[in-house]
Amino acid sequence: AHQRFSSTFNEIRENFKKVFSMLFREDDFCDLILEEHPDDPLNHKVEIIAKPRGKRPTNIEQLSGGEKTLTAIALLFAIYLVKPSPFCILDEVDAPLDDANVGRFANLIKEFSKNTQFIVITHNKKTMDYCEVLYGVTMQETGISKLVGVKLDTAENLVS
Amino acid sequence: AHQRFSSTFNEIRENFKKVFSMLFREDDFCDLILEEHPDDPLNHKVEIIAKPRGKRPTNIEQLSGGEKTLTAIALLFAIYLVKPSPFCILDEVDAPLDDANVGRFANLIKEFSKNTQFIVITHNKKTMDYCEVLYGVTMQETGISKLVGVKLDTAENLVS
Amino acid sequence: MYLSELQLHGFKSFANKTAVKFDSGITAVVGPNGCGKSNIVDALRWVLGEQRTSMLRSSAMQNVIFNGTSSKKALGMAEVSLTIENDKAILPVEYTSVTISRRLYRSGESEYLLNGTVCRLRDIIDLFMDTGMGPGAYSVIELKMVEDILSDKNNDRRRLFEEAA
Amino acid sequence: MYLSELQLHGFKSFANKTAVKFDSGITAVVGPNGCGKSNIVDALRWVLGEQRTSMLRSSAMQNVIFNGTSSKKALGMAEVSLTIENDKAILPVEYTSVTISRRLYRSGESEYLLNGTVCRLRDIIDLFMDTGMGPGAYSVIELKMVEDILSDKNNDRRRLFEEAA
Ligand SMILES: Nc1ncnc2c1ncn2[C@@H]1O[C@H](COP(=O)(O)OP(=O)(O)OP(=O)(O)O)[C@@H](O)[C@H]1O
Ligand SMILES: Nc1ncnc2c1ncn2[C@@H]1O[C@H](COP(=O)(O)OP(=O)(O)OP(=O)(O)O)[C@@H](O)[C@H]1O
Ligand SMILES: [Mg+2]
Ligand SMILES: [Mg+2]
Repeated sequence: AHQRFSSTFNEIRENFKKVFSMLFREDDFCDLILEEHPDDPLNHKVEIIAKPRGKRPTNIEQLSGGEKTLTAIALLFAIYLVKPSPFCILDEVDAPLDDANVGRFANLIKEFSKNTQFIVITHNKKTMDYCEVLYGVTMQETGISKLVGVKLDTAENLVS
Repeated sequence: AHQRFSSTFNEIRENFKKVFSMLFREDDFCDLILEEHPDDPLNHKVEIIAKPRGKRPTNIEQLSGGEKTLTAIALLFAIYLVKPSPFCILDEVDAPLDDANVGRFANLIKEFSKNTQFIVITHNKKTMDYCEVLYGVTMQETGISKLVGVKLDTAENLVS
Repeated sequence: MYLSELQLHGFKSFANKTAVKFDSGITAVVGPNGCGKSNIVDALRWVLGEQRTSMLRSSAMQNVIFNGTSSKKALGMAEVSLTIENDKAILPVEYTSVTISRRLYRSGESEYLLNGTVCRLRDIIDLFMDTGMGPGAYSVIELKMVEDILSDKNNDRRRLFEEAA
Repeated sequence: MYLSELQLHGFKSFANKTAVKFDSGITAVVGPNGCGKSNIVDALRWVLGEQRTSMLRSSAMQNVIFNGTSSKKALGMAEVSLTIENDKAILPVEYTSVTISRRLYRSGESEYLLNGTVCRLRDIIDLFMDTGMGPGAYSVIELKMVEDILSDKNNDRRRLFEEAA
């Protein structure tokens, strides 16, 4: 079991480095470290190292809200890729991201959509631009949801 | 001490109803309930009731991300108003809100700004429209923050 | 293998029968706060066999049935159906597409259906074995998970790693 | 009473001396992820006497000093100054405005200043007694608090109510 955890950990670490480099820039550094506890071998913690662009944060807590979210998205994807499902649902994960990072996030989805079907819930107009199909959900009748198929310009009215 | 907690609780409850009605609509219902534990009088919990527009959520967990955020903002403001500081800082609390709710949130700030100075951190262009002064923070030089005073149209370039 | 259609009837805010046809690439779902977008995600989890009410933002399973508004009475049943295209023959090859359905009545009685025939949850789990789909499969990414993996309060990271192993 | 200016030098990502002049109404602070906006909030908390490093997203107090980048060396001191206008004579009337400053050196030595004169944190706390300002005063609203008050995991709600009482 420890063997299998180790190989899974290494695979996740590989994926994390790859996805992180797609979401951040080339000179950004990241890593995953398994803290071994010699006295408690079954309970090591996983440490996340993320250092964007020449910055030297002592740990990920020092990173900004958006930087942390992007790092977490990279790690969640890295784990997902070990046993990928045919589809992946993203519920408003782009909310803390600025426009440039939304673009990188959307490009990541586009890249992975060759092998994975995505359903993306968002309030962000830039994210919507990257999606082939747009559905609007409305609640004209109090408390009752209704679906409408939507073209992009209509979507902008729909989200207000 | 129990007396003072009770009167503070009632004041917060009054404030909560008032602020909630500014953020939601007229037929939306809210309340705060102090769950008394006869066997543990020092440890009652505060329960939040929020029922937007004809919906009947059994508890606030059933509400959507945006509805919960708006309810929490109303409660945090209600508590703040008991012992108001001369200034209030809002750090990206509008991120989960759609355009209509951002508008209500911004109107709330505008209303309270008669007596309170606000510093609002945001990525949202609609929120920016309501602010008198806009500062942009940039990081041209790696890892070093720089401040620029900004007019609204420049701000739109600044956030990407 | 991809999802082609999700049908909701009486599930949370979807009081009326609604069909969502997904694109095989990227489908966006947009709309104002509280209109029902995350309820669609809950419906997907639910029809794939999710039993943990906490994952469905509910304290009791019956809470997923449309509970009425000031203008419409509560319904007695929730039903969700998901149609999956078997284009890569990952599922047994006799199926070109598979429709799984789940129903829940106010009484607490519930049913699962496979292509319209009543079956057990076990049959659905067996069908999706090794496809990466089904209860517990890791297919939803939301901000709550972002916070949990960053704060790592309950050794969440390690738990996620172990589930992938 | 309102904040007129915040000066940062060597505090987190503000390696160079920076002055932020606030509007007496609503001032917006915008910019890309990671550019330093929340660091300004941390600076405000810090100069008002915040001692809890967890509220400053730091594991040790010295972490608020600019820790260098690949192109600029770390600094040896962090200094933040806040100027408050006493327009409503809430503070003792001889002050038209008050400037409080806080300095921290890598050695761990720190200083507080009131209108340029070294003083103790106690003097600053006494000055702001009953004004609603100062350490522990409730002036920042952020999404983390939104989550805490909703989940109420550690009876956070009750604690906030008691602090207001
Ligand atoms: N059983 C139910 N019956 C009727 N309405 C329900 C039921 N369960 C939840 N709801 C309603 O559904 C709404 C939540 O919808 P949902 O979470 O899908 O919103 P959303 O579109 O994701 O919004 P946001 O953008 O704020 O995240 C709530 O207003 C809630 O009252
Ligand atoms: N002591 C320090 N020295 C240098 N840089 C630091 C220090 N502490 C934090 N930083 C850097 O400051 C950045 C965080 O800035 P901040 O949290 O203010 O961003 P933000 O503008 O709020 O972004 P977001 O929109 O994502 O919330 C991080 O990249 C971090 O590495
Ligand atoms: Mg939602
Ligand atoms: Mg921030």
